[in-house]
Amino acid sequence: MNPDIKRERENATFNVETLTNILDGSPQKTKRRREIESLVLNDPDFWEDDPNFLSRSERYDQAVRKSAQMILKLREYGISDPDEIYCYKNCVHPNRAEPLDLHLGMFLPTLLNQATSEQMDRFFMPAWNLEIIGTYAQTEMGHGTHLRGLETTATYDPSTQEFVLNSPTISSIKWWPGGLGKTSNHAIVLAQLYTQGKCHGLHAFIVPIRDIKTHEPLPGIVVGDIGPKFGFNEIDNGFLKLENVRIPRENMLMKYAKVEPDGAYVKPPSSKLTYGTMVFIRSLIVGTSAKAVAKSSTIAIRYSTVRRQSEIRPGQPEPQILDYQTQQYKLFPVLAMAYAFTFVGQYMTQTYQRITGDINEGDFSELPELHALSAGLKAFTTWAANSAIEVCRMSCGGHGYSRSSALPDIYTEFTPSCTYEGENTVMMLQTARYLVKSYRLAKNGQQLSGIVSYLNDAGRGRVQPQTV
Amino acid sequence: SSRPIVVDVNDLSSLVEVYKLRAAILVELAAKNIQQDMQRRKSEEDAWNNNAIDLVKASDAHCHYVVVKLFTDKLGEIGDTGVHSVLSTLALLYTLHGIALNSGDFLQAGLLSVPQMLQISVRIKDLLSQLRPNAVALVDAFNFTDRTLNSVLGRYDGNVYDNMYEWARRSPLNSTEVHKSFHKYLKPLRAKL
Repeated sequence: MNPDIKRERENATFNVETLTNILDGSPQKTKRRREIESLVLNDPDFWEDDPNFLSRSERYDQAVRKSAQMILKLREYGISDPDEIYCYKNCVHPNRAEPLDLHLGMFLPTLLNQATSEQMDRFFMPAWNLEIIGTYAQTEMGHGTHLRGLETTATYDPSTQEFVLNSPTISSIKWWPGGLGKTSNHAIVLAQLYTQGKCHGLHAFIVPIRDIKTHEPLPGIVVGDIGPKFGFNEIDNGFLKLENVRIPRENMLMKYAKVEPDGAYVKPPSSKLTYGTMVFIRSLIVGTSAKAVAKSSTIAIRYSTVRRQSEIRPGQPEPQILDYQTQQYKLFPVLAMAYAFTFVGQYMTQTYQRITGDINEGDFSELPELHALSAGLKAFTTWAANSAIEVCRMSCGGHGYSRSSALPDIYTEFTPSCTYEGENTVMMLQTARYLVKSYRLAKNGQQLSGIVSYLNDAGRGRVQPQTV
Repeated sequence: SSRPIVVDVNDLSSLVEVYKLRAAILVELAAKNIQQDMQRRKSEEDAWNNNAIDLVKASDAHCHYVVVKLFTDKLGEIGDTGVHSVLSTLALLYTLHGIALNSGDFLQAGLLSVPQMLQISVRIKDLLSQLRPNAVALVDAFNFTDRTLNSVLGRYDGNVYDNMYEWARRSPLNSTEVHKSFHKYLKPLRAKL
């Protein structure tokens, strides 16, 4: 042990383990997390070649091997709790996304939240057993966060009771979904629904894209990898072009909106339900921001205690970098941010689970607030975290630039979260729409509740600085 | 009134209140600007686009308030004195640092005065010194294993330089003492010069 870092630990004024328990949620959760970590870390099946020294194709190959092992081991150990699966996955693929992320994080949750019981019977077990490997294809080459602008069409044909899916333009080609390029054989495709001559907006459809046995692309499907990116080296983010692809009526996710066999359209109770999976992911991203900042600050602060350079007082030995006030000013606000975002992440997960429970009971009243809060906090935390990681890298001097520091990887793996699942400025404007709407309601005498209740006073002209 | 409200820069609940007022004022400002534009016969959509910067600022202030409030609320759940004390210091730093970075909003709205901003800047420096002895313990509490952190600089044992040297030695460029490019390009080039 380096003597400087040893001495730092001896000087602490609080019990580290107690704080770890608070961050995990309880001592039992800390214990269980460590059990799961040691399962992975002591398992030779997960040993790997250092990805820093591999090509992209080799990195993808290694990641698929580890993901396949991961699925087997999760079954073997009977790990089925989503939090525990997430923890296991994070140990298998530290600091990076993996080829089955979209299958586990979006395809399965979308089925759970938006499929009818008949659809669950058809799709869930094959997906659970990876006969079906799925992804979530929403973004198009020319259209991202503005969902009403998506161009992919699903036109209902009552004569065959099928939907015909098309990518009518180049800009409508699905672009970016993780695992779409080479890994998945199914995709949940978001497309504009046309039936009885009318467009009913965006709906989700389960589309087979590759043969389950041979993995060859199916007729009418043009699919592939979009090429190297800034980070995300382990993932085959893909493109998908649909050319008159026919799928049965039962492949539209119909828990809420429906198309009857004759083509009649039944509206969902809330138009926002189609985007439920995105809200789920946005809620998770808040916690991911916290993790990225926590990792970066751990690296930068530990290194700043063992790194000795320059001098504060002439003739004295080189001090620890962390003794410089400027270094503290760079790193301690980042450390504080890591804690703040961790607690906000815990709150978002609890709030998402509570409101989703209400939705399942038929109460949609808090859905708009959840939408606004998850959009805003996703943008706020990812923007701040993105800058904070860079501050940590810069505070490590030249060595922060080396891939051995892990900071470049943390940065490039995290940065896309500012644009995926909703570009941040657009997210902020969505939150603003809710805030302005709430303000106007308060102004008209309506009593607001929840996190915007502070606007009750603003609406009635009572928000003013008070005199001393 | 243009005079600031009473704010104790050491009192978190008072600071949360200031963040709340800042958010409310910025939301109100954005909403009023949209309203004014609409009264000048602009469509609601154009009025919205014309005030998009204010709207993003309002959302940002709202989110900042939510973060500060949740951090402060969390402190109420922590019973251990040592942990409570160090997290309170962190929460205060986060809150004051946010005010310092967005001082224009707080000053413009009359929520804080210039002398208070100077007081905040001094207080931030106090908090940095206060946190210094606990910095490593605070990151240790995140409890990342060396394998999950995967960083030579962030190693738990702090033995950075010898491991960095070892890591560099594993670079594929070092698999042979003389790289093939020397024979392919540099040596023939030399012969031609």
